[in-house]
Amino acid sequence: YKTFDGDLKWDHNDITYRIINYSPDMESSLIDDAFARAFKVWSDVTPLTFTRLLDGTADIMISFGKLDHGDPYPFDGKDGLLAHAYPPGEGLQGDAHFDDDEHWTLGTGTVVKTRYGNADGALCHFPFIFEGKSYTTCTTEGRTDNLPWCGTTADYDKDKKYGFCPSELLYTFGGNAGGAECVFPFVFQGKEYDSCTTEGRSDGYRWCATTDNFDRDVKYGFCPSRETAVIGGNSEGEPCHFPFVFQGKSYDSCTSEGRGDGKLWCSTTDDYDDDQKWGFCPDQGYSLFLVAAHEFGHALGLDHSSIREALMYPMYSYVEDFSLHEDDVEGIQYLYGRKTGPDPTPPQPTTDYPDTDDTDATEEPEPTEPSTPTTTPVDPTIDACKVPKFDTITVIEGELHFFKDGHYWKMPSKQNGELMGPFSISKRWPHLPAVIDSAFEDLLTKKMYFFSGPQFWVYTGQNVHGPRSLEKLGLPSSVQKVEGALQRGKGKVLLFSGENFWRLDVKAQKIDRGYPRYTDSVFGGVPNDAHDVFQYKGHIYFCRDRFYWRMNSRRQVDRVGYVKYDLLKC
Amino acid sequence: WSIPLKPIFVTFPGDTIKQMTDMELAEDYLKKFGYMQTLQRSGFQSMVSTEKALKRMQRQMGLEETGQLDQPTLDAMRRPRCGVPDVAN
Repeated sequence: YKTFDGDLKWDHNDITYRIINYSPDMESSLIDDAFARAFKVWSDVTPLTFTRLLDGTADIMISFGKLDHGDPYPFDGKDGLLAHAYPPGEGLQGDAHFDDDEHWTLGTGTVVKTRYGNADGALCHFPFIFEGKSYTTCTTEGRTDNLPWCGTTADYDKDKKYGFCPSELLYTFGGNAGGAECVFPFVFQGKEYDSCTTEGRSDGYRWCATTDNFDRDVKYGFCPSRETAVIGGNSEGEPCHFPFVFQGKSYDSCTSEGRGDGKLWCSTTDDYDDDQKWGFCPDQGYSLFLVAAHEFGHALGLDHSSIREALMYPMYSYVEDFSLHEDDVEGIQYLYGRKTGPDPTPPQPTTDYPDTDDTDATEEPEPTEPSTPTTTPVDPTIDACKVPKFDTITVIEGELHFFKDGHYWKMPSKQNGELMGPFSISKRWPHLPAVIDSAFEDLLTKKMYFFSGPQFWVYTGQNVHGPRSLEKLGLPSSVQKVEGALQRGKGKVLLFSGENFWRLDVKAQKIDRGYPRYTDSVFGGVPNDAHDVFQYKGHIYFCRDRFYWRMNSRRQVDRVGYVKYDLLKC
Repeated sequence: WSIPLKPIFVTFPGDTIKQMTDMELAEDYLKKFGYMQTLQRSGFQSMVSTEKALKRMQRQMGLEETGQLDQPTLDAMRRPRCGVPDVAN
């Protein structure tokens, strides 16, 4: 391994990073995930931690760009240079840039993450069978709205699992329109456009207006790449047109004819000779995770290694089961030392924790007087600090409550308050099941709403209504559980499920119009599969496993931490 | 009789990839990644000979150090890679 001259390194271990923009090649959540995994490669073997910022200046600023992208080292189109990064320091130092003329994937071809449909955002499964025919790309067959879709299992005919593929008709990214879909035709500088365009931009990115008149509304977004779209050339984003004519000869597939570099290309119209519209054909692409892990090595202070198998070797090669080479480990530990302190507590087997079947109320040594139904712990040996993942966390009467398998704990709101519990759910709310997916207290009426599976209960004091089905609230039948609830002013509550959320008008007991919406379109930077969402002391918390992402009132993630240490104070 | 076809190369509009000869590719590569130019301690720049630069590049890449622009070296130069120079300037 080699370090930069002077052993350039960060003078702190809590490194921050920020993703400035996204590539149209992959869904933003996949890009976020690839970068997070790439940082984890290094945090696994050092005392370094990496925290993502959503705005402001971070130590490592990450961006995608093409050719001349604002620093002295322009990229060079498809292939060749993939990315570069600067050694640790102020300003541009520490930053990582990725060439967006590359086809960014996870290394084995286009990754198509679906939206909507009934597959909860699963990836497309290629090939998939539809009406007996095999499809290797997204298709608009079977639809009249021209939206491309795919099966998310091998056989749509059998499993009926599907989702919609990236399309500007479905959504945009970046820009200022909150991810709204393109509106065609739209007017830009007095001219009408029927498709995404690069006009008006110098960076080559395709965009569209999200209203019918950009000149008037100035609302726009960037167009996601369809998986069949060509890369580079002069028709980026268009699909190949087969057959096409080149030099008088007809071609039914991509060809390297006419090029000295062997790269496969195609025409995007039926006649290249007439129209001269072309682009490179989609290929396996480059693994954003692997390239990012390499670049972040530079951003932390490692130069190129001469060991071919090392991550810091300058050439790209795809490996399926990546693990950091000894040479890279030695290099980074030379700069920052080994990982110190204990590893995070591994998930505890659920046998540590009494099952609801074993916690028959009649056997538990707790008082049963109705007047004191809530305040006597059932068994102090059941330790909240050993619970790897709570069923739900919510605020009741200003106190944070943690629910798990028939029990709950509460954290007094006063400073330095100690965790109290566990208490039995069945003692305080006798009609509730053991597992509570979500709960909230209506601020106006002080009624408590509890959700479990496809049902909900409403408690007013000790009176209960329910169980009732989620559909009674106006949620679609496809919603099988509500995983988080967030008060939005008096009388409105956001209900989270999967990657979506709905706004409930509590008084009218109806879902407001315009919902569902994508969680990540409104709450950027938090996991879109959070299993607990709640508001506490002015912050919104999204929990996944034992971690939480805390969002401030400006919807910026200002902290990522452990539920165990920060909320339970273990 | 089969007559070898002469490949026809065309200039594709909007193509950002420069069509280069092997020698042009090598010189560009050696310069871009720091093998060709080294800053002397006294502060002035001196050009390193192509042979020396090639050897240095071949050593870094784990190739046979021939100092010649042979096929394995050209293949290595055509592989996708990180843009950070191998030899610091």
